[in-house]
Amino acid sequence: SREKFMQTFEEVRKNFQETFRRLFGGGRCDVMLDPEEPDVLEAGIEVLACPPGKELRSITLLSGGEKTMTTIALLFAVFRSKPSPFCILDEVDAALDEANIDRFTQLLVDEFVKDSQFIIITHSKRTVGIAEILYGITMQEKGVSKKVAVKVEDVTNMLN
Amino acid sequence: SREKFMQTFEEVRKNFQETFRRLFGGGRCDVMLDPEEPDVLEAGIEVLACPPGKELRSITLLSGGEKTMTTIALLFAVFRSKPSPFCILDEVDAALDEANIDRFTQLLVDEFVKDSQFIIITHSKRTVGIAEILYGITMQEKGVSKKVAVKVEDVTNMLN
Amino acid sequence: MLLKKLEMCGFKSFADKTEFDFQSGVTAFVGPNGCGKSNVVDAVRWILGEQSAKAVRGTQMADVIFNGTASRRSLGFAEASLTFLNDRGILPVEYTEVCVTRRLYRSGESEYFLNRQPCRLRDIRTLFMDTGVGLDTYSIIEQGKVDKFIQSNSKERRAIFEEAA
Amino acid sequence: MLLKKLEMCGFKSFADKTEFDFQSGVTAFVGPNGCGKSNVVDAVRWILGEQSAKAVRGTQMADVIFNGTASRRSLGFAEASLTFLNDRGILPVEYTEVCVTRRLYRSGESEYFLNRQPCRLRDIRTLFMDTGVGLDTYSIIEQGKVDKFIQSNSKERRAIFEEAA
Ligand SMILES: Nc1ncnc2c1ncn2[C@@H]1O[C@H](COP(=O)(O)OP(=O)(O)OP(=O)(O)O)[C@@H](O)[C@H]1O
Ligand SMILES: Nc1ncnc2c1ncn2[C@@H]1O[C@H](COP(=O)(O)OP(=O)(O)OP(=O)(O)O)[C@@H](O)[C@H]1O
Ligand SMILES: [Mg+2]
Ligand SMILES: [Mg+2]
Repeated sequence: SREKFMQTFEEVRKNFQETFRRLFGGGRCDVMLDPEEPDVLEAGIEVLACPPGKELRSITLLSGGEKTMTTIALLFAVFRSKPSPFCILDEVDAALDEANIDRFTQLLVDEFVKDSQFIIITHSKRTVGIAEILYGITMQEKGVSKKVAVKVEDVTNMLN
Repeated sequence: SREKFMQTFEEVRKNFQETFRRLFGGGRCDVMLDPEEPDVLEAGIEVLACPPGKELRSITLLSGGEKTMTTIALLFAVFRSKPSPFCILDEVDAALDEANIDRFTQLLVDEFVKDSQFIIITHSKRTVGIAEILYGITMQEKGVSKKVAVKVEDVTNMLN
Repeated sequence: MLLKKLEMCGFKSFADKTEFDFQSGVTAFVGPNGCGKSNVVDAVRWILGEQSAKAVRGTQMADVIFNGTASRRSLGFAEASLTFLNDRGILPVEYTEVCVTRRLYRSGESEYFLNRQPCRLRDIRTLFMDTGVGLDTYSIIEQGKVDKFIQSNSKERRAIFEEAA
Repeated sequence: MLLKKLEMCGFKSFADKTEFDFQSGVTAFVGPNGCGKSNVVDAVRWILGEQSAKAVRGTQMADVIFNGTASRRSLGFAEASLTFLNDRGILPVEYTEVCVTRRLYRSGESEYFLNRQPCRLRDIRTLFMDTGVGLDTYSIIEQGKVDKFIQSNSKERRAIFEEAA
């Protein structure tokens, strides 16, 4: 129904502006329904994102890391309005530098870990740092995956 | 012309099998022209890749890192048959673990640096280790890119 | 509701029975390239009823059955289960623990189980309706797809908002 | 043939004149997310004659002109040059150093220069024909596109072989 959609849309929009400012340490962003389309249930959605100190430009001009952070901000915004019991993130931090990995993991721990479980696959030792449980997977026997107990200290040598 | 294409195709195929074995430390691979298409100048190209100890499966089942290494093997195979004066690689190592970054950089230095110049953008300190020249780019003034002189040792603290 | 356990046997590269226990908070998976981390994500998607082979990175659904290595024969079926703690009764069943199992045979026959009792895919879909668990767009982000939302066209972006509504 | 220097002024986030010298071997670029590393790759593609705004991540070609920050005004044009050392005469000109320059004004007017002399895009294309330098598929791998070759369909894969033939 239209009311329900518009209510959720406005909520996510407000959340998006907050999580974006948290992840980028400033700047501004917005999500807008296509003004040309009269029916909100048919309209496409435009995303605007402007990192701090920069001008507002098309999102295609954002860098790889900025696009990832913008997507994470939107994901978290949706999560805030309707948390899912669990969330699986497979190497979402691959394009991020150290400072952005820290902001992403910090926001995750501060706001979202209390409502949902997170399963995160990563090659980064900073991301491993926020895990309560850590599993290693190896193929000592080529082609066959096995679970291995790992401690955070031995892993941090293995990871980037 | 058909002869020229077939000659290059066979050369690249042979090179691919060698660079793949070097990058994966074994295994086998192949490139094949679509047997259903009689004209070699029209036929699509199939890629087969089988990491060591595994069975041959569709390339869609390869992992993120295995796909990257297979693509790099093919790129190097084409380079060997027709080196380009320079090559630009923008964060091709993002999905690779430490061991694969070492194999990729090792092969690059052993075989390809003598024929071509390489410009590499990376967040990994292992990849930085093979550079003769290192440039940093920062935005001390927000939104404006500036060149910064960096030494390898200060960079390795900054990188993953 | 809490995800308690994932069990796999004969699913992709997990030839032998493998179990992962979960608690609240963050669970991290690490390991070298090609060791089987993303196969864990495929297993979760598959158990929740994924019907597209491409969405679990195969060309046909039988690609999820362990198909052998240089030193092991391929297996005849793949099986994987997810166990949830239904402590707040979010799932519309009277059990406090709910275990969803899926099995696929080389013959193409597919079976679903709810707490070890045979059921249909439809039952699993109904079970998770409106709980936020499922194959929707925002609770599973596959490898390399983190930008998919920004790259997609404006109509496709609606999906994430419609899920949340 | 050696790539000697890249100069940019008003190109994307490089508002001020910036020069990068190259030697043989490997040159690495590092820096935080969003600082301008991939813009360097776009500059090289653009100088070599790229006509598609999308291939330099814009929606129109004027997106390559520095368009201001919170504390700086936007500029009226973008300019970038690549200098090659033509020591073995691979490039069909008698100069030992060849400098290719491209300029774009907000008005949409575009200029090309060869060693500071005005020329046409066609002249630049002819200059690099069959040297392996150019916008072909295998000498520039953009960010996030390393798998493009594996993901593409079998007909698209032909491009990399045809370039090399
Ligand atoms: N049915 C199957 N039987 C056996 N092995 C399989 C099967 N399907 C996929 N595999 C293997 O699983 C491996 C891929 O695993 P996966 O994608 O989980 O790796 P990963 O740990 O995510 O690696 P990366 O860090 O590179 O992303 C491949 O080498 C593939 O051959
Ligand atoms: N015409 C322009 N004027 C000013 N800034 C621009 C212009 N075009 C793009 N930019 C800015 O350049 C930045 C992107 O730079 P780039 O993609 O090179 O980053 P990067 O260093 O590659 O980062 P990452 O490590 O995340 O990939 C964006 O923030 C964008 O706003
Ligand atoms: Mg993976
Ligand atoms: Mg970049």
